[in-house]
Amino acid sequence: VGILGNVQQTTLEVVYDVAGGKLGFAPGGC
Amino acid sequence: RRAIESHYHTVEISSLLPASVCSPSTKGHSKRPSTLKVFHRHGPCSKHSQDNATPSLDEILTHDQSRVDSIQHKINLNAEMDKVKDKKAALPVQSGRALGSGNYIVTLGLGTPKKSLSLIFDTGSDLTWTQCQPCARVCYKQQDPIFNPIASTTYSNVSCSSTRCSQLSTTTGNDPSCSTKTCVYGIQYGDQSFSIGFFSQDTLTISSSDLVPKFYFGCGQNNQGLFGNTAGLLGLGRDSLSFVSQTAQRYGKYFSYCLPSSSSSTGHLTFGKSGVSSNVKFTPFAASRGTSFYFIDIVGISVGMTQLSIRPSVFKTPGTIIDSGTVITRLPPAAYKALSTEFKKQMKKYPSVPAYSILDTCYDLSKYTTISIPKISFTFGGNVKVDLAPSGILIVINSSRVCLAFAANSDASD
Repeated sequence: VGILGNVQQTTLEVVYDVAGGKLGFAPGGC
Repeated sequence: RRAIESHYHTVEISSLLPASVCSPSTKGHSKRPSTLKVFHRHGPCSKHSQDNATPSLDEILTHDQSRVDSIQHKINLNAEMDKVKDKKAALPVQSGRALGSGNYIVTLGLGTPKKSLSLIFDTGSDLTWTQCQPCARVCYKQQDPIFNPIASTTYSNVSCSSTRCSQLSTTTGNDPSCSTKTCVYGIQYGDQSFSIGFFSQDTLTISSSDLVPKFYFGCGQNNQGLFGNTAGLLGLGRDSLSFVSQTAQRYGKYFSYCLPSSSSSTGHLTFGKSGVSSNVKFTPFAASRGTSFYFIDIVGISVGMTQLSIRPSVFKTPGTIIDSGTVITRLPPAAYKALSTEFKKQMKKYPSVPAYSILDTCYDLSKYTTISIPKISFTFGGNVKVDLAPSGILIVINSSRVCLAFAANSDASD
């Protein structure tokens, strides 16, 4: 598998809606 | 000119370097209930930063590769097990998950009265565990006092006959054992790190107003490996015993986080829907292999104004997971080659230097105070395009070596 690691996730707000079956991204999370 | 500039980041080199003092984020944290502050394990925001055993980046990347090898092994094992199930046969199962360098930690309270514990938070594993007294075999050195179950009025062991005990088989990859009617877990990671101890329940405190009673966790009596000085691990995977599943009634299996751009700033980990940004773009999770990982679909990558020419099957065949515990993103070889080739082309004005560990696209930027780097965007399923921050594109090894922060898998089928 490819793996999206934590360096690439920096500063993004990463949202896990596990029940809704979706993953969200928003810029400028911190 | 404006159109071209919109495809590049102008970056001050100093902004890629961690500062020596902590600058806490003003976003996210403390605005919402059920929010924890996230900080880098080895930065000035962490009390663990004084740790003499702080690894070099080279060591972190070596541990990262152990974790990745282990994830590949585990997913391949799941695929093999699926084949086995189809055949109604059985094979012996070995667990393999590398912890490597988890990197980001949060502080939670455990027990009554609560004791603070700094745990690595990990969307790539499920079991939450902490070191426990009396440390019947081995406890490594940790920063917080080691949790003492006898001192907690709400602590209890889980019996061998409980359903939860039997669920450890999928959560850890190892069947639980039994010691004087108490359920005993064992989890081993791909780099040979492991934790063994009593499967237990106690109150977990997220914030002063947010308590999770009877939370199932591992009370480790024999813990060895690459856990640094942290007190253990917070498992945020999908399996039935993960924190996410255990708190489903309370938080609706919904959580979010922001990882800070440098080890000298902080981010947040928030449970529940409250306060999530309105500008979030969602991609559907892809079909999962195994019970743990979060699979997503990458459909394209762009570098600057160039959309890379990568066949959809390059991503689709092996699949992709998102993991807060892996440091460097691993791409299928063909995708990485396209990415690094285009990046080199657009960075040709900067002098290149030899590879560093798993990173093979590196530059000497010591003569520059400001640089212009092409933006890198990922497009996920559902046509969700995400621009990476500069901190997600370049990683600073030292003043004369800055590298593209991506690596290739060794095999297209990984």
